[in-house]
Amino acid sequence: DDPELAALWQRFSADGDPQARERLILQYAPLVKYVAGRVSVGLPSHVEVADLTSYGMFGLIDAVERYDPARGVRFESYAIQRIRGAIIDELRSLDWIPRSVRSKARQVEEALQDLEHRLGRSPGEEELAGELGMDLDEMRRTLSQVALTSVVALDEAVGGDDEARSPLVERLPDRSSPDPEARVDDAEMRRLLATTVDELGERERSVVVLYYFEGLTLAQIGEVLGVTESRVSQIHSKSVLALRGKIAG
Amino acid sequence: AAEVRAARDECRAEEAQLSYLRRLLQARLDLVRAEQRRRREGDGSTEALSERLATLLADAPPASRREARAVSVDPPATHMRRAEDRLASDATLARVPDLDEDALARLASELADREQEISRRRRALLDRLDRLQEELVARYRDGGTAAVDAIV
Ligand SMILES: Nc1nc2c(ncn2[C@@H]2O[C@@H]3COP(=O)(O)O[C@H]4[C@@H](O)[C@H](n5cnc6c(=O)[nH]c(N)nc65)O[C@@H]4COP(=O)(O)O[C@H]3[C@H]2O)c(=O)[nH]1
Ligand SMILES: Nc1nc2c(ncn2[C@@H]2O[C@@H]3COP(=O)(O)O[C@H]4[C@@H](O)[C@H](n5cnc6c(=O)[nH]c(N)nc65)O[C@@H]4COP(=O)(O)O[C@H]3[C@H]2O)c(=O)[nH]1
Repeated sequence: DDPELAALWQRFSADGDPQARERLILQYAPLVKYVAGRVSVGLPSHVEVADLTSYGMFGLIDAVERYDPARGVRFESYAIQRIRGAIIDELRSLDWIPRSVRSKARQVEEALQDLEHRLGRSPGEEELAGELGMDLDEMRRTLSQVALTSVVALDEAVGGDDEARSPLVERLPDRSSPDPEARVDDAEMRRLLATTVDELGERERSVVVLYYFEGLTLAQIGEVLGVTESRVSQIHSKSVLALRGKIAG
Repeated sequence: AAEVRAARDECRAEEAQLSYLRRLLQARLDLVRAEQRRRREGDGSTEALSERLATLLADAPPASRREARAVSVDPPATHMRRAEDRLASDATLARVPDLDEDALARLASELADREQEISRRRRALLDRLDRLQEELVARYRDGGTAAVDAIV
């Protein structure tokens, strides 16, 4: 790596030199642009994207202050995790999903879990509507309200609400990350998705695989399955809520 | 469809690397230009470095919003190995406070040239990626659920 950067890290970790700290923050600030742009994908339109870089800067500063070069982890990888975590934590505290929609989503999630336990398989939409005391259209309208195509939604599904680690995350083979506070990264999330996909219904399995593993847009998935994009979005929301229930369960 | 998928996966891996590089170059360019402005106009700003940086790093709303697709935030696997990517990852930014006007101007024009080149390559790559994805969509659609089951 670059000898000048190594010297800056040396100056900062040796005696907390404020000038070295400021230069390190400036040097790595571009990572915030990269991460904020990607976390913004798929967020509901009421979320102010321009604020994501402010939240991200806190994550970068936190990363510079906590980084220990002796651990052998590249700073970029460590910082990207912290920047992402800082943006997502802030979005969650600001209710990136409005409270009324969130409580409906929670009802759907609990109904999915109850039905799954009772039936021993992933429930269909009619069964789910019945459990919720709604007709099919009303249930689909509820699913349409919850936009879950972003990195934030998946992080929330995998990480759960509170800081307690969910049981499924602990079962990941290589959680040997050097940083105990590290969040689940993308590769791990996809592994988690892959393990639970088999328990979803056929239609849900196709949507999850075509979106997360084949990289198609919801409209393209609609073309493949012969349904409308809004139906794909509903099926996707149901799958992510089911995933959340399995991971938390 | 296997060979189309292989070509698509290769495209996606290269696009992830290029898009990462592009964003770092754009940010460096914007921070160097801001430093040039600051020196010309005098440093009236009392804001903390982190707030100034946050504003400089934010994107303008794009002309056309793209449809949501699954993105990975992890840095691409083949992280800046090539010598050509030094411009996006060496200690340039840490040195900006020490550089004189001429050095800053040279750096800004070098970064602008490189960003244009990378954005051009990325545009071509995104076009190719989208063509491959459209081809796969057609094959999956025509192949029915069997085609989808083959990958699921
Ligand atoms: N197959 C395919 N993939 C595409 C296409 N356009 C973008 N992508 C990929 O999808 C990611 C998300 O794009 P986005 O939702 O538009 O979200 C973008 C967008 O909101 C913003 N952004 C990126 N470049 C620009 C730009 O030149 N101008 C503006 N205003 N915003 C930009 O940053 C976010 C992240 O950008 P990236 O890290 O480059 O990550 C991009 C890129 O990897 C496309 O036409 N086809
Ligand atoms: N939703 C979405 N739209 C995208 C994406 N990539 C490109 N675009 C759109 O395509 C236009 C041209 O992008 P470009 O050829 O990469 O050419 C870009 C690129 O070379 C450069 N650029 C883009 N963003 C930045 C930035 O933040 N800083 C600097 N210095 N240059 C930038 O300026 C040119 C014009 O940028 P814009 O006016 O923003 O206009 C962008 C934007 O509207 C994407 O991933 N998602």
